[in-house]
Amino acid sequence: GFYPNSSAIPPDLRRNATENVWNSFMNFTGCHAGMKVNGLYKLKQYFQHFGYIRQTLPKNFTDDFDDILKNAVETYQRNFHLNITGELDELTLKHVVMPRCGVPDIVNGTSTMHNGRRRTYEVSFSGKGPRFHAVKR
Amino acid sequence: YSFFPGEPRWPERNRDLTYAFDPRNSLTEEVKSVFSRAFVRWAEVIPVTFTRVEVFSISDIRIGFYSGDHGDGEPFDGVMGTLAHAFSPPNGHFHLDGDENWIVSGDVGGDRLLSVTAAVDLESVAVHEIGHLLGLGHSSVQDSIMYPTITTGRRKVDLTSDDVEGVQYLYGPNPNFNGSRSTPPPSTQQRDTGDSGAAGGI
Repeated sequence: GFYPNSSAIPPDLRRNATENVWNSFMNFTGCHAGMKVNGLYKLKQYFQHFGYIRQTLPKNFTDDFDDILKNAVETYQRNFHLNITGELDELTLKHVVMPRCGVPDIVNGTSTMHNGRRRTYEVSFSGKGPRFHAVKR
Repeated sequence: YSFFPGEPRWPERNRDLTYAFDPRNSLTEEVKSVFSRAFVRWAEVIPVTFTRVEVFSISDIRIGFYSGDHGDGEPFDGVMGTLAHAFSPPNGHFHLDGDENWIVSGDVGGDRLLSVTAAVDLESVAVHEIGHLLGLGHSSVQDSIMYPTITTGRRKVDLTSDDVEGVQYLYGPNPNFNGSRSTPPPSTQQRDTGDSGAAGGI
């Protein structure tokens, strides 16, 4: 629904808004490689959706905290400047459950989000016409 | 800033883009004006214009609010979670989750925190998704518009230098862009160009 401002949202709608579909991921706080935790496959599906696990892998994941998940967590932590531990610490999971855009962070297996800044510095001296290219080595 | 693979962008011959709303949503003018403001923020920094049209099927950018599975293989998930998604050029699809509590602030202004956390600021999400429609991927710069997550209750609509650098790499600068931008952009302009001209700041 659309509201002119946040206080116009009916209280019951506010309440269910806190029932974020991803909130259950917070139950995985402290999990790390080698563990088997009920429901962990859903987090793997989340990481696959946003590009941290290859699309080519079958979606019927297990609940094992395996290397696939560990790598996905590390890449996610790197992209969002979190401590790169490969473990599901509270800060990482608090970030995971934040509302977000549905477009994947990683497309076709290449994560440019963290170092996406191009190494070519383009300096435009005018709105149009030739541009001066400089390449930083 | 980052780009989609192949760095897709709107071709030179088609930089006067049109956008329309799915008539099935029956959106109010107030809701539509939020998107107008969002388009103006990008049009100020690049030589691309955005014009609202009424014929949904033939516009370059097609905006709609949908719930759950809406036919593009990327179902929405109810309140919170995934808020919206948009596709890279020249696809033009821009979908928002109809189950969210969208704040149509109306009182234009820059970034700030909304009083209730269960709310999502529509203009903040619109500015972000338009970045995708122009060809930008996600950025790890936390304050940038193209950062993938948004804190509930937060309004974040001002382009940062990271966003401007990225989009100007794809399209070049708006010749009228002098490094500063008007805030707030005009809210009633039917033809959303970037040449509102008033000074502002990144």
